[in-house]
Amino acid sequence: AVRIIAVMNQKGGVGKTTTVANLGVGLTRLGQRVLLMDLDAQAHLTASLGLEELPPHAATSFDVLAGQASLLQAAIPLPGSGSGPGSGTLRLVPGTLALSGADVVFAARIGRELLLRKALADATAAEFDCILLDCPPNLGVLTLNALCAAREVLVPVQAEYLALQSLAELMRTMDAVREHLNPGLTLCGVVLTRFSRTKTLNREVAATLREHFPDRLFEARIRENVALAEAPGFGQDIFRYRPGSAGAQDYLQLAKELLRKEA
Amino acid sequence: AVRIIAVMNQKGGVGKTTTVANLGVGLTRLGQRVLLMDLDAQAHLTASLGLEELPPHAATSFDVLAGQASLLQAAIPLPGSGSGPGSGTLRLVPGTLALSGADVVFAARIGRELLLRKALADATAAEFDCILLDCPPNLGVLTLNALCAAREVLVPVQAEYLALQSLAELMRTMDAVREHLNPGLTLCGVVLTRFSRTKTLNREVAATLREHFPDRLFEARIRENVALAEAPGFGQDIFRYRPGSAGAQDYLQLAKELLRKEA
Ligand SMILES: Nc1ncnc2c1ncn2[C@@H]1O[C@H](COP(=O)(O)OP(=O)(O)OP(=O)(O)O)[C@@H](O)[C@H]1O
Ligand SMILES: Nc1ncnc2c1ncn2[C@@H]1O[C@H](COP(=O)(O)OP(=O)(O)OP(=O)(O)O)[C@@H](O)[C@H]1O
Ligand SMILES: [Mg+2]
Ligand SMILES: [Mg+2]
Repeated sequence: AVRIIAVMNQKGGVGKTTTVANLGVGLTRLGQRVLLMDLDAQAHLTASLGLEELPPHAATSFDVLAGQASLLQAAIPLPGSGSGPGSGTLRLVPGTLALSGADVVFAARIGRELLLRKALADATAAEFDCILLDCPPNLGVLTLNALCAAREVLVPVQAEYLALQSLAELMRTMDAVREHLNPGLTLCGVVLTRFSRTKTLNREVAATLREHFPDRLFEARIRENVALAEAPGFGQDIFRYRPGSAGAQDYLQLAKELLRKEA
Repeated sequence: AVRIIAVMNQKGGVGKTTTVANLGVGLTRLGQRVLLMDLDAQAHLTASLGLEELPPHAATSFDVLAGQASLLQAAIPLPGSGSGPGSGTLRLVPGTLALSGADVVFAARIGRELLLRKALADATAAEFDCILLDCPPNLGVLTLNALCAAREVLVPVQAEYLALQSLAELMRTMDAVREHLNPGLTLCGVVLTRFSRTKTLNREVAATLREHFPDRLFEARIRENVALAEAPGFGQDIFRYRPGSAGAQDYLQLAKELLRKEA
């Protein structure tokens, strides 16, 4: 079956978009056929991968949710994320500003949390191995759709106090979704982002996370690496922008570990 | 008149909450009577200032918006932010998880964007000199309420590419609010946060901001300073946690510059 992973954390700026873009490309480098979906009205995943200006009438994730376009119509192939033999493929369903109205637009729809699950139902294993969903920094209807469509949740966490604060509420939300809407939802893992081993705060928060999530904290940690913050400005993933960087190494490690943790 | 400033940026994790907490206390150190309002469902401002557990039946910013509690009933005095002669006072209207439902709860209310303006109307100059509003990382109904209640907007920006991306949409939103709901709304300024002079990316983005906002970029820049990320873990502002730190110096500079820019 296709692996569907929601990359979410309602805390802002913890590296959700950076993780979806670079973990996604890392997985194609390991031969996976990957679909990325931008569910954030800021459309930063779309901009990060070089699609700042969409072709006119291009379908977006809003259209897919609203049932106006199929997943396959909206998925845009991205240039060779790896052109050697055995490398995978990468496609993106772009985000759009129109997503900012989703909470109100879909509020009265019956099954408003299940729109994405229905849309992803036609993503068969013939086309994709893995789908990554980039969520906005809140627990609104778009994130709930991702939690209902996915079987696994990947949570990027910046090792600082405020990001730690949000985790309890995140887990409660997952519990509620599992109880009412998606019984199979599991926590794939928590991954530390913007990590500096020299910062005491980062080490202390990492130790706290290891206690709370003993078997769910990824070994791979994404180190603070300015190349990861520069790459989106060139519309490139880290592997194209700076293949030898710490960011490229770390995200490849994360991709490998994710494949080992096959659900 | 009371200065009402919305501290907002829909980009997540750029330092909104850190700015409201520490600029707020900085202003009291300069003798101002300050009210802070936590409009984020994460309630990080509330936790950062040591109020993780609210007394039972405490009124929150949700109650104030819903018209169930007055501003003065909900405002909690915070321990001496400066106890010498001439130091000001600090009060906080706490956030609550209930805010996460605001978009749907208030969607059908007539004048849903104007609830906060009404609630702040009874904040007279007899009590406060300055009110700072901490907004969530989106352009939903809570941020719109802040933009309608405020006369000025302060925009924290992390000097990285993705944070720059969001500014165009932020300005468009301000224009729309000014045109339809709050003609007096002005941009007080843009302040750089988590700034490292040694990072080329930070210097380049700062140069771009200076071009786009020639007379609106604060001189004061908030440097990357781990003490600012540690302080919330102790429920303290930066002045109490580490008075000699770069963070304390920078936020005091910002407070002084803000008072010079009196609207
Ligand atoms: N490991 C890293 N090293 C350096 N910079 C990073 C790293 N990860 C992310 N960044 C930068 O940090 C900022 C926040 O990351 P990103 O935008 O991916 O977070 P997010 O959780 O998607 O934010 P939002 O909540 O706004 O959607 C961006 O400017 C990004 O380029
Ligand atoms: N100048 C700074 N130096 C070091 N750390 C900082 C600085 N400013 C903020 N931080 C840390 O960066 C993280 C993000 O800051 P903060 O939570 O204030 O941003 P925000 O914009 O309010 O986020 P959200 O969008 O989730 O509301 C926090 O962990 C905070 O402690
Ligand atoms: Mg993002
Ligand atoms: Mg905040």
